[in-house]
Amino acid sequence: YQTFAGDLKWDHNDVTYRILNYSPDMEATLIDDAFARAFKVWSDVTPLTFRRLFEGTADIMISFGKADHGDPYPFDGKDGLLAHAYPPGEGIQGDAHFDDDEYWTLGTGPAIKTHYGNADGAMCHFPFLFEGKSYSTCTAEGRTDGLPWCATTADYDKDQKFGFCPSELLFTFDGNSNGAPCVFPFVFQGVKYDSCTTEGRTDGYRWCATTANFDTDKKYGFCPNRDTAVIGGNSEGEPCQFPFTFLGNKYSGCTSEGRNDGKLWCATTSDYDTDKKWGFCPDRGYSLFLVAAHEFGHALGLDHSNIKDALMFPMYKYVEDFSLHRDDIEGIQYLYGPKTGPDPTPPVPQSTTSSSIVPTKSTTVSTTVHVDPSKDACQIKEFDAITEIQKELHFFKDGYYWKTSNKGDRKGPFLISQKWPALPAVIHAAFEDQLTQKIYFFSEKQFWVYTGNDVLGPRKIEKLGLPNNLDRVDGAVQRGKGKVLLFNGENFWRLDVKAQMIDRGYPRFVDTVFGGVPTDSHDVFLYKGFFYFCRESFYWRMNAKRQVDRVGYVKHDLLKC
Amino acid sequence: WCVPLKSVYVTFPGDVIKNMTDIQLADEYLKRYGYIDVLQKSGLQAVTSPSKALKKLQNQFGLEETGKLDQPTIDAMKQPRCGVPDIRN
Repeated sequence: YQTFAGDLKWDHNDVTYRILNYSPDMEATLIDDAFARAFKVWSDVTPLTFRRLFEGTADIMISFGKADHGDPYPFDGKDGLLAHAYPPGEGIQGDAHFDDDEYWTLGTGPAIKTHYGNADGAMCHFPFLFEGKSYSTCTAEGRTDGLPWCATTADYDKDQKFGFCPSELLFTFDGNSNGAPCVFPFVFQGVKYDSCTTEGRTDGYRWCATTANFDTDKKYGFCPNRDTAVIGGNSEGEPCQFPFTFLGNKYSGCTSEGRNDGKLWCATTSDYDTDKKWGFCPDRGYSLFLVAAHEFGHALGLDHSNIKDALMFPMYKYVEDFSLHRDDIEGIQYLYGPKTGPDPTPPVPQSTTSSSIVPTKSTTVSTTVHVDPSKDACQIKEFDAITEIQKELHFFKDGYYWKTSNKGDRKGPFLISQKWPALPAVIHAAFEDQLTQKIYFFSEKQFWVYTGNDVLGPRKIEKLGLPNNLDRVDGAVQRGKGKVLLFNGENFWRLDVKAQMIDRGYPRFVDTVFGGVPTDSHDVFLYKGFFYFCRESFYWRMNAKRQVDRVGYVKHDLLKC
Repeated sequence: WCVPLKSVYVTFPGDVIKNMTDIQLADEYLKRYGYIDVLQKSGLQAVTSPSKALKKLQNQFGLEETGKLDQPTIDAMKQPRCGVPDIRN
């Protein structure tokens, strides 16, 4: 690893960042999430913390731009140079810029989060079947309003799960219209426009008015890229036009003809030879998370490494299961030292005067509990346990819990110790017995049973007939009345709740009964009749027919972040 | 049917990645990423030979240090990458 001359670094550990604008390639929440995960790469191994600002000057100002974007180092169009960042310091120092002529994804092709529909914002599933035909992109087939949509499972005909894809007909981003959709036609400088335009701008971004007349109302927003849109060229955002004519020949698909770099392109009108309108065809794109993690390394004071597998190596390489290389860890810890101890937990001062954030038990005086607002459920990658209690999904993490109702309202953080004082901070699994409404909590080799405010335990899990070398129970799923499946790694057991004993014939292997889910799930729970198996920030949802019908983000789909 | 197709290369309007020759590409790359100092042109510093600069680059990327613009080096220069220079003045 290398650091910048003079070991440039931040003189404080609470580093702030601000996202100044968004790329049209990805939904804003996915971009927020990619940046947050990229910062976490570094905060996991140092004492650094990263706080997002929404106004004012932050240490690290993040922006997307094209070509000449306001600093002395212009970008170069698609591919080649992807992003750059400045070492720590005042002004532009510490800032990170991303080339918006790239196609920003999660690294494996279009990452399309749906809106509305009936799939709770799940990601599109490509390819998907609709009326027997396979689709690899969003489509407006089957609709009369032209809104592109996709299925969120492999087979729309069977599952009927769908959502709408980003388009200017659905929403805009940035601008001054709070995400309102485009209004077509709209008038700009006396001219009517029937589609998004780059007219009036020098940065190449496509925009539209969100009322019928920009000249009078001045309301506008930027158009999200459709997944079928071309990247770069001189028609960014327009769809390919097939067939098109190029040098007298007809093409009905993307081609690399005419280029010596092998990149696939298409024309966006039917005749390239006369109109000269073109762009690159969408590809796997670059992982915004990986590139951001690299750039933030610069923003924290790391220069390029010459170790090929290090994050700070200057070349982009997509890796699916990213982990920070030893070289990167040594580099950043040379500057800031290692992370010491657990995350700090806030003090819990008590007073008798003001209202309560956390509902307390029947005490005579109202108690104020100050919960650290920075304990944001949406920033947590992996929860200790997730379970449904009294029809609300509960998410447990390090002494806190959050809950979401069926309507999707999220509440919390609450202190576990306030609601269930006998429990330790870390809960590995929990379930509510459907017959008795007793709530069982598991933590390491112990469990507790709550009936209202009364508690039994801790008791050892081996008393239930679980093996004494079992380190913990990672998940619990109610199976009919009086039976619960308890999970640990690749094994599961069936507990007879009434007998308080594991049934004969267990453990069984997870993959023999629940095919297609991770065998190293750290949370397993039942919600709305589906089994959920969680690994890191993702879940695998299994229906009653034991088919995995969705893989999605815990924070987007369940926490509604 | 086995006669190779004749390819025609076109400079697309607005395409900022021009159809450069490998030598042009290398020249720009070595300057942009700090292997050749741009101040050399004004005669303020001793000129680094392209061969020396290429060796530096090949060392950085773990390639065989031939000092020549060989195919592995050209391929490395065409890889997507971060815009921060590898070598600082």
